[in-house]
Amino acid sequence: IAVTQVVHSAGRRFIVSPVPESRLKDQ
Amino acid sequence: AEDTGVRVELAEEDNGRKSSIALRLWVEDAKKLKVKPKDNGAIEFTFDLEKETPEDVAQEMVESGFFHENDVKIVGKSIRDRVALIQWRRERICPGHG
Repeated sequence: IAVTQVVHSAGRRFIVSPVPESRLKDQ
Repeated sequence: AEDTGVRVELAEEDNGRKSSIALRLWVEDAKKLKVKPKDNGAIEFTFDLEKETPEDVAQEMVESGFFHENDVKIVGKSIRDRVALIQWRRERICPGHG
């Protein structure tokens, strides 16, 4: 699974990973 | 809490002791946002219950390119609702703290 890390200039770290399909609302 | 289309959950179990908690946020219903985000991933981040405000984190997400600035309020509200619930639970479990 690809995981992306984004570090904001304020120093906060955001870690982005795919959302499991089971957690996505039916649309 | 109101269904904002943006879901925020705890990314780790809350032991009620740390002021900093790990949260995970993802878009459940992009139609509720003004501008559809480019990525549909879950964003994990830490939030300090004592020092930070949900609006600050939402602004940082906008600046990092996750959301359009027109959606900063809805993202901030989604985080605020979850944080309020966490603080309410902490207060129930251990009154006088938090």
